[in-house]
Amino acid sequence: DSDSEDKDEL
Amino acid sequence: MNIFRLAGDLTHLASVLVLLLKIHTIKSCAGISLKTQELYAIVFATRYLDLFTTYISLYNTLMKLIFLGSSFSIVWYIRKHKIVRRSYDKDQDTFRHYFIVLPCFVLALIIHEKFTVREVLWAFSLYLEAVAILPQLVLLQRTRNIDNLTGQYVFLLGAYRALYILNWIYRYFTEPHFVHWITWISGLVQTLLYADFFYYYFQSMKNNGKLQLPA
Repeated sequence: DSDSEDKDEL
Repeated sequence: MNIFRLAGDLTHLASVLVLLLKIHTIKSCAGISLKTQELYAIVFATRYLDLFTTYISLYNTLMKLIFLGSSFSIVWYIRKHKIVRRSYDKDQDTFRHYFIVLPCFVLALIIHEKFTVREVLWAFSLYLEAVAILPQLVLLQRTRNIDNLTGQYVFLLGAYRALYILNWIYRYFTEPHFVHWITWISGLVQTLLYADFFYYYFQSMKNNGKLQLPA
């Protein structure tokens, strides 16, 4: 699953 | 970073800077919905609160600071500036935006990636951003025609979200585990909300008159 760390978008 | 996302971020940046510049130079906020600006300030505040904890890149941090600064200063101008506030027609900008804040918050409590404060607020900020333009679109319908800068503002906002959809498609095909349903669906809903505005915007560009929205 997508961990919250890859929230690299604005 | 891909070209769609960079173009999207720059278009988004242009939309807030165009608006701030308009308000600052002509000292007027006629046609601008304070409610939409307040919702955007909440969107940025709830999404960028990780600004001080997680460092992603200089670009990311700089852009977050600019978006936070510009959205809050726009709200300040319309609410507090002695000249600008006079041109705010509060009896037209009557969209009860708490009616969208609460459902977005409840939805975020139900649908999120992880049940942590940061993740719930992140989902909340995405749902809220999708509908934050509604008070502005309602105000445009009420005031029937709009001046060019307001039209440009809404147009740039719509373009930014449309570019982001291209960015998500690109990342879906290039990055194996890049799946963010919450972002994609709320981003799509947001762009669809702009669709009818775009239709009238291009119509008015064609017969390059004032933008007349149907009653």
